[in-house]
Amino acid sequence: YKTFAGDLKWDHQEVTYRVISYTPDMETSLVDDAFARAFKVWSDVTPLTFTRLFDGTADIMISFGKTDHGDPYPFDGKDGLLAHAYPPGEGLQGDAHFDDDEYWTLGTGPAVKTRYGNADGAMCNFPFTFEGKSYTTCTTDGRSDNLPWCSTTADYSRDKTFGFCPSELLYTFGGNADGAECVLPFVFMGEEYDSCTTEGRSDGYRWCATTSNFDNDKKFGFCPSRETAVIGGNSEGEPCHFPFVFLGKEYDSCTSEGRGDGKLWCSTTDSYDDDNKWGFCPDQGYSLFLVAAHEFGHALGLDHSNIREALMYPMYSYVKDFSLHEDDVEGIQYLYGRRAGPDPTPPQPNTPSPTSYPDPKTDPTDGPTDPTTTTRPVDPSKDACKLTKFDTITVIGGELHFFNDGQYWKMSSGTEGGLKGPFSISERWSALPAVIDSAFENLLTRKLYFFSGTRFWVYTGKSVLGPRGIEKLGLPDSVQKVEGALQRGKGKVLLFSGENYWRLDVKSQKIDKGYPRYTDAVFGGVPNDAHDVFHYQGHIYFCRDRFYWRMNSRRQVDRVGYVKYDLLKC
Amino acid sequence: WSLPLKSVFVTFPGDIIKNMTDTELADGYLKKFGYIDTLHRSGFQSMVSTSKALKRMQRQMGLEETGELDKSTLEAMKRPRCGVPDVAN
Repeated sequence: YKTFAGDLKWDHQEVTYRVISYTPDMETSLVDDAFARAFKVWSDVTPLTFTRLFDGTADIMISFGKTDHGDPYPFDGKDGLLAHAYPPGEGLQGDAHFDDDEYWTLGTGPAVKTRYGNADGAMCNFPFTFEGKSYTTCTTDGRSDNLPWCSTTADYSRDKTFGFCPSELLYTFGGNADGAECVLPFVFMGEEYDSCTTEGRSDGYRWCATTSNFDNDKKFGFCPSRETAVIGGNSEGEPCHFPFVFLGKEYDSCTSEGRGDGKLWCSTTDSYDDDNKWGFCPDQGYSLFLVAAHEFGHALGLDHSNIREALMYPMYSYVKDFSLHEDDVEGIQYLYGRRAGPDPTPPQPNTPSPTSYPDPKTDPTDGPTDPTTTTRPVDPSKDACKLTKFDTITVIGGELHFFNDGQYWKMSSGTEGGLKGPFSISERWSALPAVIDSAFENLLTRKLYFFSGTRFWVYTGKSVLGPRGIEKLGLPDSVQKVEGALQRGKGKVLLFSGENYWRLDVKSQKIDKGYPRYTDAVFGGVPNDAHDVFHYQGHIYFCRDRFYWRMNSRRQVDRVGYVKYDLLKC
Repeated sequence: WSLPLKSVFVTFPGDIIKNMTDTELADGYLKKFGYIDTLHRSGFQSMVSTSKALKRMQRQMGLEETGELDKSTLEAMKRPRCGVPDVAN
């Protein structure tokens, strides 16, 4: 292996990435998945973590482009250069670019993920039979709406599982129309277009308007390529036309005639001689996963290896069951060290020494007669000590946070102790509503999850995903709000609502089977209508009104007290 | 047997012209991937550096280090690859 001069590497372990643009060759979720798997190749053997951002500047900015794509190293059309990436550092450094004159697949021919239909987004199964005929591509046979579809098993007549294939009639990607399908015909610069076009663009990408008049509405999206579309040439996105005439001879299939490089091409009209419209024929394509894993190796600080079987070898070769070569592992661990054993567990803070607290039998409103000793310069109406209940209490960055009606306070555990705030929720998390029912920080990824009513938001640093419906996590419609969240070990979080709780698998973003369970069946001795549940300094806290029930790691309630005095230190 | 058809090479509109001689292809490859330092090029020196550059490329690719533009070296130069140079400069 080789590293770049000066052992260029990231000076932090939580590396961020952002996908700036997509290829029309594969559905965007397939592209996202290929990149995520490519990053996992490296996070599996190092302490590095990779977090995806959806806006702003990430360490590794990923984009597709053709020929001259905005940096000093133009791509070269189909084949040849597939992609390149820059070593770690600021700006362009660390970025990865993929040549979109290539045919991007998973390495074994068209990777067609379906939408709608009844196969829940399964991939097309080529070949498949339908009404006794065998198909190796999507077809509009059997439909009158001209939408291409495919079977997701080998025999549609037997299994009847199908989905719709990428088509501009179904959806677009990128642009500013949230993936809406094309409206054909549409008007652009006063002209009418009845198909996608590259007009008006210098990057060769096909686009369409998602209303009937782009000049008025300025709404557009990029057109996904159909799996029959030619690659490169001058007819991007068009299918081959068979038969076609070339140099006076008729061809019923792709040919390498007329070329010195042996590549298979076809005409996209019935006569190449007349129209000169052509493109390369779809082939096995290049595995976006494999090429991305290689490029991300560069973006992390690895140069090329001279071991033919290593991922960082400069030349592409498809591998079905990929695993990192020891040469790659040695190189990346030279830069970042090994992955420390099992998943890193956050350090357990020392449990606080027991402090006296007023007997809950007395009416807490009596409380201590002397005025609160806190010297917080706050507007009295915003004094946390005057609140009898918070919307939610949670731990973020190891500090207790108290949320109430658009504001929050935080109890810093450092030397300067004491409650800080109020702060404005919207200033720090602009997408959030005023009332937060519960929140938690995923200690592995540092992502912050906020729940309000039946919606939730996921913050990664400044970037946010959401709002999304909590039903997306698999919670039933009966759940009107999530009232508590408890981290439980590796990538699991318990979500509490009413008398029940569910276990969320954070990685799959799905509720585990076998839930809900009754809270008091598992957490004996605490109220089963707690409006807040959180984990703090080795204990679980269940809050109801002014009181909290504290449970230790053996699930014994070892304290009942006042939020106000024990947690807010009023 | 009919005489083999003389292949006619056509220039396809929009094609990124790649019809070049083997020597042109090799020269471009060695420069692009950092095997030939594109500075200080002169006549005699260029012959030495091309042979030396070929040997470096053959070593990087695990090929026999002949310093010649042989078949396996030419094939390696035509294979799809990453655009990052092999010799950092």
